[in-house]
Order: sequence, then C-alpha cells, then structure tokens
Amino acid sequence: FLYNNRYSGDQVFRITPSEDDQVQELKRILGHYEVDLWQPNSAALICPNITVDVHVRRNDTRALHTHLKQERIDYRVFISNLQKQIEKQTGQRSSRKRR
Amino acid sequence: SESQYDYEVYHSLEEIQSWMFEMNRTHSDLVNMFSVGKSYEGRALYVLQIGKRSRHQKKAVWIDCGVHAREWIGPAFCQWFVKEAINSYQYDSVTRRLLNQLNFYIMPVFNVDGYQFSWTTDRFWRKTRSKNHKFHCRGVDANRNWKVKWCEEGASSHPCDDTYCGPFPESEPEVKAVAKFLRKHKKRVKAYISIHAYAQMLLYPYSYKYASIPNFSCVESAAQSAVTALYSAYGVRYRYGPASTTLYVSSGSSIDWAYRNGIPYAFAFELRDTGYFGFLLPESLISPTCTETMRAVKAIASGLLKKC
Repeated sequence: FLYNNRYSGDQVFRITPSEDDQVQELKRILGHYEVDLWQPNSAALICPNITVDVHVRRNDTRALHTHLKQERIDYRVFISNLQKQIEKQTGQRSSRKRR
Repeated sequence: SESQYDYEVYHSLEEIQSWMFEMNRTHSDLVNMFSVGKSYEGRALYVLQIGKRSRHQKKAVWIDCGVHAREWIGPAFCQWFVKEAINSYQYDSVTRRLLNQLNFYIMPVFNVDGYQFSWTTDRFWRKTRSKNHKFHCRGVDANRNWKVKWCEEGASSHPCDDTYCGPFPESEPEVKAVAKFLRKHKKRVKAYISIHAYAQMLLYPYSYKYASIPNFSCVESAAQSAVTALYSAYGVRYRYGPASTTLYVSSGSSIDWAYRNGIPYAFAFELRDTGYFGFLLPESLISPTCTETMRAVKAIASGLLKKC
C-alpha cells in the first residue's frame, strides 16, 4: 500500500454550515480534532453556506459524525476511505504501481 | 525516452526532471532549460523556456505549477502544455504564431521539496519544507510569502498553520528565486499564470482586497475568453473573477505580487474538480483537464498579441 496504508479509514467530509451559530460551532468542533482542511485553507475563512472539505483521521470520524448530527449541521462524506481513493488515483501504468 | 513519456500519469519529481532534460536535448530549436535557483533542501529549480528563437526581444508568459505540493494536477498540466506546444508547432497555426511571437517560461514544479514530500511521505502536504527554529512545524505557504501586503488578512503568522506566511516576505528560496527572475524580466513578461487545484476557477487580482484593478476590463475580457475556450472542450464550467470575491481574501499571493510588479495579466487557475475527487483527481481525468486548460491558456496568450 502507498504511504504505508496510513490513510486507511480516514474520511473526507463535506460540511455546509448554514448560519452564523453553526459556523461558530463548526469551528469549535474542528478545533477538537486534528483535521486537514482541503477547502477553505483556514478555519478562519469558514462562513455561512460555504463548502468546507475536511480530511478526518480514522479514529475521529465517528465522533465527528455524532457531533455534526447533534448540531444539525448539514454534511456528507465525499471520500469514505481515503487510502482506497489514493490507490485509485494512480493507475496501472504509473511507475508507482510498477514498483 | 521522450516519445515513451506518459502524460496521462502522475510522475515523481525525478521523472519530471529527467523528462525536462530530455525535452531540452531533443527540441533545442524550441526548448531551453535553465535553473532560477535552489530550493530549501538544495534541489535545482528548473524552468523550460519554450518558443522559437528570435533575434528580437519577445514578450513572454510565465506559467508555474505545483506551488502547493498536494495539487498534483498542476505539474501534470505544465508537462502537458510543453508536450502540446512542441508537438503542435508544425501543424497548428495558432501554436506556431504563439511560439514565434512569445516565449513561455514553464516551471513544472515550483515547490520541489514539497512535491517530493507529498510523493513519498504525506500525500496532502501543502507548504514548502523549510524548518522553523522555534517550532517543530515545517514549511511556509508559498502563496502567502510574496511581498505584497504580506501576512495580513487570509494568511497566518503561526508556523504550524497551512497558510503560514513565513518569517518574512520571500523567506522561501523558491519564492525568492522566481521573484528575482520575474523582476529581472518584468519588461518582457506580460502574463503570469499560476496553476492550482481544486475549485474550477480562473482568478485574477486582487486577492488581498475587495477592489477592481485598473485594467479590469482587459483582464476580465481575457478571463471570459479563457473560460469560454475551456468550456468549448468538454462543457466544464469555470467561475472567474477577482480572487478576493470569487474564492476568498488572501495576502501575499503570487498573482497580486506579479500584478504589482507590472505584469498586466496575472491569473491563478484552480483546476478540476469541485469536490468529487478533490486533490485525488484520477489519472484518467488528466487528459480532459489538461486539454481544456490548454485552450484557456492559449486564449490568454493569444490576447497578448492584440491591443486592449
């Protein structure tokens, strides 16, 4: 596996907070976890109705699901297993696969 | 060899650099390779000058890819551009005119250290790989490190943040090297294009403030032509406009610096997609993404040959 399989089980969430209080809550929630923001680049840029794509570690995915559901913040998982998606990005012709 | 090089796969830094050497060797009439400096970790910063040699001073277009390490479609596009430009020179009159009348400076991998790190260790690394003496975190956002409203809104002063602006402007040797080159050639460079991903947008200044640039109508017209040309390939829609309103406010960006430095047309492309694959755009989508972007870049370059 590429990258020693470190991304196995990690997920990418797409979150859309609709109001100011959801934005504040989302910033607070994301502060609890070690996440990697794909977009926007910084939590400071999160505002109502903006699309927030965030890479979440495997161990935190369940808790984040719970948190977002509790706060009724709209979201979906757009990559359910990041390792699998990384492997799929590279086709058979690539030197990475040949190695 | 050059004929066997696969433009529809992602390549390691070593492969890209070998390919650059090969292009330089096999197409000396149109290609000239040089280095603008060294990265933090000591790697050469290679650039390809593409264009028919001329006794006259030609206008130039600068295109850099891979400012952010994890945006792999960027370097893939830069390689595609070179391949297409060279291969179509003989039979495509538009390409021939562009390469006869302009020089293109193509930097396939701006952030070489970051790209190598993304390839081998952390797929989603974004920044450079410079060390910080006070913190354990490494790297600076190379698109927040330029000397224009440096480290103000939209950038972070914390070394562990992904939008860290750096200890001072042009602290990153990669940024300093490219800035030095562009300053030296500012009279000839008429367009600056930086390739990023992902959002499907074409952005122009300002990033750091909500205001219109003085030559707004010319730049906006060029952007409109570009996205129309892009759309003509596969019907993919790109939004376009000032970066501050179309994407978000950020300070210290390369397009703002290029514009402030006297380059009248400064663009940042955010390539495919909008959030199905994100940074993990499959290799099967390299060809359509690059084909449509090629049309957009050619439209911008063609616009330089007309008065506005």
